[in-house]
Amino acid sequence: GIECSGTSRMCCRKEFFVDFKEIGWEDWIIQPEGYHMNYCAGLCPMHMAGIPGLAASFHTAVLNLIKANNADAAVDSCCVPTQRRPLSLLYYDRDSNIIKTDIPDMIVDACGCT
Amino acid sequence: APQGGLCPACGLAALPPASQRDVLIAVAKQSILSKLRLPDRPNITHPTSRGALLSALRRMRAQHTDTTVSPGMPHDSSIPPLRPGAGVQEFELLSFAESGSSTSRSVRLHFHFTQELPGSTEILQATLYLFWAVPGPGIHPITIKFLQPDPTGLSMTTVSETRLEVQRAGWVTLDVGQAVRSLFGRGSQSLTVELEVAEDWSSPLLAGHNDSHWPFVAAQARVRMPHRVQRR
Repeated sequence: GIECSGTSRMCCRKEFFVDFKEIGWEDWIIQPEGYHMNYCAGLCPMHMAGIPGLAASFHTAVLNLIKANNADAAVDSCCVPTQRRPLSLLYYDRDSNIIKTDIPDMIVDACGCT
Repeated sequence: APQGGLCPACGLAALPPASQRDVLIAVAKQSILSKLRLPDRPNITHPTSRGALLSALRRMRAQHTDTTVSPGMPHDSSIPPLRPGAGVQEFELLSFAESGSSTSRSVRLHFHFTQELPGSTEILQATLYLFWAVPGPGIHPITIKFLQPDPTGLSMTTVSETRLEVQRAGWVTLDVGQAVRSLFGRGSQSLTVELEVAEDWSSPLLAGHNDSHWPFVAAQARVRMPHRVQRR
């Protein structure tokens, strides 16, 4: 996946960290200290469609570009998460029991075009 | 997929940076609470001491890697190892005891499990951890009773009973999976355990002296899948 930089407007992954202390949740979430949420943003031109992680294959991108140039009607695609991982939490529930769980698909690791 | 020429997340980019941050934090909060099936953030009135928590986590880790079982108390071998599939959310639960009535020969412990568990969750395994301080050398028999309130609610009746022999001071584990499953099957949240020793120990458990010896139940559970067919 590609990390978002200041100049690029293409599909990329933006890092976003939610600090549990900052939002007042540190009293009931024991671990971790925050949530690396991250999200996907940016443009997905036609020739980038269907490329997980955008730079997965240069040749695929070139072939898609040729297809796109020859296409009669352009179809947009979206910049979406292509790789995610669970968020492990250790927290107090409403009865002050302590729960450890992995919430699946909570952290965006990579983005790509649909 | 794009809908009406717009991608679902495109609206975020149109917001000013400060609003973007507020929206993302709101999304993060809502996402965590909904995945934990919590209507709102819990308000913690009685946080567990750090000593008790660290000790419990260490014991759980040691238990996972230790194949030895307590004498006379084999763990249920029919429980399969945890292999979470895609989308299956598993939990490990730690419930610390609340002390009930006690004498020099017996003590009652109450465990209140989470409100979200009964009915919606499958208990895979549950283990009671107790720290004993034996009065001297030799074998010390202990009777452990699982109690439930009788229909009138005025007194407790014994549901099951087991005996344990302790030879030295230290942690002892007891499989309470069946007791917890039966409890949840009745829609109850509370487990009451009575520990009784044969001789006068003045205090059967060390819990009152040290936070890190506080008794607890560690359970492994997973969200019950509605489409699963179970054969008994």
